[in-house]
Amino acid sequence: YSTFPHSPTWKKEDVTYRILNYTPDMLQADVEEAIARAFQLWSSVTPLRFTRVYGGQADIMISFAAGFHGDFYSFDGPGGTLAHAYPPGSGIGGDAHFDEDENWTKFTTYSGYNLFLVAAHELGHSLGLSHSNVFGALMYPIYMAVDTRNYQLHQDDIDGIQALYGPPKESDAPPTKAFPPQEPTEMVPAEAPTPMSPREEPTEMTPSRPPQRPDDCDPHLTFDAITTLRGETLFFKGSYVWRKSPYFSEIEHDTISSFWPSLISGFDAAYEVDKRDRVLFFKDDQYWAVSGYRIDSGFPKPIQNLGFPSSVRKIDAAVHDQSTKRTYFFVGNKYWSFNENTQSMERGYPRKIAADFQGIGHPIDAALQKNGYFYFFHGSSQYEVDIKRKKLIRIMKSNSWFNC
Amino acid sequence: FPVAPEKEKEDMQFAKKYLENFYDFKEEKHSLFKAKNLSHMTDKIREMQSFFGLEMTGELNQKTLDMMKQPRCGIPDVRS
Repeated sequence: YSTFPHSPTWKKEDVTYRILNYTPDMLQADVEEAIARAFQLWSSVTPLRFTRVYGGQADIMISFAAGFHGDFYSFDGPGGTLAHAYPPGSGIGGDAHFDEDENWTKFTTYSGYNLFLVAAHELGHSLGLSHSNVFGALMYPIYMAVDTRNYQLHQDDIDGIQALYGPPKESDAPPTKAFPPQEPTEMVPAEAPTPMSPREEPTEMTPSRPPQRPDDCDPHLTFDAITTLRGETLFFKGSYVWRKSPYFSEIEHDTISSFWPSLISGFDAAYEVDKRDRVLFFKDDQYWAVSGYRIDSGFPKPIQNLGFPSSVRKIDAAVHDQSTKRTYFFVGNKYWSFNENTQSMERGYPRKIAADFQGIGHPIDAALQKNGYFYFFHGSSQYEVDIKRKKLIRIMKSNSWFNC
Repeated sequence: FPVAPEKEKEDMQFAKKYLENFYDFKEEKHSLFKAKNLSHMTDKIREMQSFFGLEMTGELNQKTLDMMKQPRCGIPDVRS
């Protein structure tokens, strides 16, 4: 991370903001929510509290504009520069400007820029952070289209903002509530309780504490997907990754966005074709291919490209058998066999899982091949199967790989 | 194939503007020493490549140009 020269910061914990105008690309309520969520990202890791005001001068003035808009940095039309913001200070200090020539969206799509993501980045500047060269950090200068449903700040962002403001106070800062609009409104002092008419219930912010990663040795731990990758094993759940490497005894804890910032999280399945140095990720009826950190171009693709009938809308698990060059896809109580050499589904499938994998009589969450055995994960249990002898060897806890 | 001269000139202009915006590149408009400007720009290209973890060739290759064309924040990456 980096800060601006002389590391300017707000010399108070209560910072105000005002939305001066709106983009016609989104509902006003969606703009307000995106901005509020962006502030909440930063308030959840610092002692700062953000209060929205509806008139007069606020510390952080937020506006949309195109081309020349009164400061020295004119916008450049669609693409290129999306927005900019100024470090803490009086006047224009802290203000954030968004290029109205962009298409602003509430969700992460390929046809526009996610306002929450860009606003969270720009507000990082409004608080005193400059750019980070850590790929996957929010303060990285280039826009990364990531899934924002349970977006987490990268550790680099947290280190940076806490270097400026420290961690949150012990007692959880109450979530910032938007004060109801009053005309004309001067800044409402935080201690002046404002009578809320029933329709103006305080708008609760998104939860003040981001969802936590489950403990490694939580006996109820389950996984969405598991794959090998260049000799390591990656376990996925939501946006979290547990990384087990033969080279280190410790389990490394990461997020999907720290490896592949533009990939969605919450995979359904994943598998590696080791001979091609390729890992495929599946979510609903789409799949992506990566090689190391690089996402292959032309993805996502529909899973029907692999030969699934249109009735299949998602897969539960997938595993590649390096010895036979077959990949097994598990859907409900059935499975398909895909020939990686001919790149086509084998004839005679789908077949019932129970018919060929002894002891596996239920849908599978995730599958893995390691040391010649197959491991099938169902809830918090894991089934070790000897494929050749079609024999169930033993049943373990799903997180037995984490040295619990 | 060799890059068409016209496109190469365009790319160079684009890169110059990018480096001025984000890497504090200042072209000396009246400098008699064209070579000096060029080496200054090479240094700035190298600085940008270093920031983004690209191979630090100092040349305006396709990867570097592609990175410059990504949608981004308007705040400089490097400032005096």
